[in-house]
Amino acid sequence: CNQADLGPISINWFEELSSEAPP
Amino acid sequence: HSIEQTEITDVPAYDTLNPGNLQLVSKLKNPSGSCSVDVSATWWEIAGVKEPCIVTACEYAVSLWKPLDIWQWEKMYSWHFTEIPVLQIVPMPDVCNLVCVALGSLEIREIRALLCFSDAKNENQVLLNSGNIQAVLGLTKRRLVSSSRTLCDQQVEIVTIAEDGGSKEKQFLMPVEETIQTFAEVQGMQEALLGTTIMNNIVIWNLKTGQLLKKMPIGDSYQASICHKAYSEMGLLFVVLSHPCAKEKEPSGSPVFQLIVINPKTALSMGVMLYCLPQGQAGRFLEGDVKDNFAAAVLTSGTIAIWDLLLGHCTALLPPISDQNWSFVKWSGTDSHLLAGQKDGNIFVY
Repeated sequence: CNQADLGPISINWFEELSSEAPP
Repeated sequence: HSIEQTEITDVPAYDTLNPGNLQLVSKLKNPSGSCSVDVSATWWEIAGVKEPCIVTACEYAVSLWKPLDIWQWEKMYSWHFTEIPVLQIVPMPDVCNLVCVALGSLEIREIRALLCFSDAKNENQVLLNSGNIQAVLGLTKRRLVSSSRTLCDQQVEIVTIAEDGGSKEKQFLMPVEETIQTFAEVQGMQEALLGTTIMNNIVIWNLKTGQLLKKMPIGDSYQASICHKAYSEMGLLFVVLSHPCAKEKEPSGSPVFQLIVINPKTALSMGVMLYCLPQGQAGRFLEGDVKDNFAAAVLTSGTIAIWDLLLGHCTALLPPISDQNWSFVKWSGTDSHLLAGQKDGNIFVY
């Protein structure tokens, strides 16, 4: 599949989403 | 040897794909004659030694089978249920001396921990949760996650099971508006829990904080998806799904499992691979299990099919035997066995 179709990727997605999500 | 003990029977040789990969080693016979519903494998300490045991579930009894000799098992203990039938065994990864079961009819009504104490001080069955439970999964560190519906919303709860089978600790995860269909741990990420919903979304929680991190739509083509495996690699989330509602015929064959990739940051997703039946084989997913890189499914045709997820194709087919369709299939969590069951209570170990 074409990775570009998935948008910008972050290796640390779990930590980043945890810091953005409501507590 | 009583009829409860194992026996090896003559099974027709298969003229199928790589039949040599699967070798029948024994058969566990259920003497009660009641309908067989599930099978699993677990570790149990017997005379100070941890042994790989098999757990079988009939409608009103769950039995623990200990290994006797090579490929032989003997029934060691049975738990009986009088009011609510057994729906499924809930495998608990990395535990010893503990079996969890879900009881109910259409929906799960109770989850119980089953133990085996010889003293009268402790109960051998402990109620862990009750209500209208939609999904349950055994997690590492003796934890069990379940989602249940209350009058106004849905509750997602984690219980940690104590040595005596009671719930030691309770934690609630942030609820989702939609009904959760299945849970899955994300391999290699101890704090991540994934759920599929009946509205074709995948949700992710942080197990440590209870936060709901993201809701990701996966499209109408993934209706009523069951998640069998999830892992994160290079910032992307890979998920193996099956679709009980999938169409029986696609141009590439009958798809049974599917690998999709999701970018959790953007919630964008796409299909990576379809795991289809070989040409000439009919059927769609009824029940199945994924372990490491292997997927096994009982199909509507009564056959079991096995895929190598890395190779991308079906590697073995087990047609119905003794004129009996297969009704469930599980990979053993203790070794490299495939456990296949028929409704009449016969369990075949490959």
